[in-house]
Amino acid sequence: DGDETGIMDGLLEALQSGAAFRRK
Amino acid sequence: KSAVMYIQELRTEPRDVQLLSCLESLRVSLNNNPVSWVQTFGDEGLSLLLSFLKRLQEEKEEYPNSGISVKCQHEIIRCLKAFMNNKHGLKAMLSSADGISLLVRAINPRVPHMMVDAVRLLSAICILEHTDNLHERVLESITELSEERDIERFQPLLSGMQKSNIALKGGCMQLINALISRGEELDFRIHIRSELMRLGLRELLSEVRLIENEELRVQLQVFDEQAEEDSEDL
Repeated sequence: DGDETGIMDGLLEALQSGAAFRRK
Repeated sequence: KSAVMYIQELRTEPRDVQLLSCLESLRVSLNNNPVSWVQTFGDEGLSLLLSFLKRLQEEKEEYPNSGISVKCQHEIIRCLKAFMNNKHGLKAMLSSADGISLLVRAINPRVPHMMVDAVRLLSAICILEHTDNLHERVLESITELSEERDIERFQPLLSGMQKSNIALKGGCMQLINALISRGEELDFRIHIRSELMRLGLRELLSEVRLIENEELRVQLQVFDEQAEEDSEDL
């Protein structure tokens, strides 16, 4: 998976949707 | 243009309009080429971008071309966002000595649209699964810069929330939520929250609550829920 792109996009999306903050 | 051509062009130290057009084209290339292209641009390209950003940030604001200088700074931040959209770019940025602190310096409430991108990228860095605590590195940079300027460390974030730019309000809330949510210790989280409250966050939040906006609603909900859970733990 070394050449996958979209990692930053994914993080920004998770922040915006709130998913990044759901307690694991 | 190839990645090497951009590096060569940046090495000629273009300024103002020339620099801006080079950066705009570079951002498109970083966004639209495969990861291998970004890897070729790599560490050297990154260090050139960061050195330009540093120099532009250090230029005094009364510098005659400060308008274009700000445009160039914002364009560099956009390039960094594209550069960090893969594992290699992200790793290079995180291992650079001053990448995070230069992003923190871009938290400038006088340039709201650039500040939106800066706080969002810093929030993303905070939540990235990583061996060391990236949110602590971000907080350290915020603290260091505030000591340099002799201001409260969260003042720029609260000033950003006072701006009419709704995306900026949301971005500032994201960084606040990211810094608090990644704090492992309960008393750390409570300490940050009380520090923000002391600076007037409570009043600001009561205004933000009146704004009909989905992105803000999500961030407010996260903030409230985390505060509630923490007070229950307490």
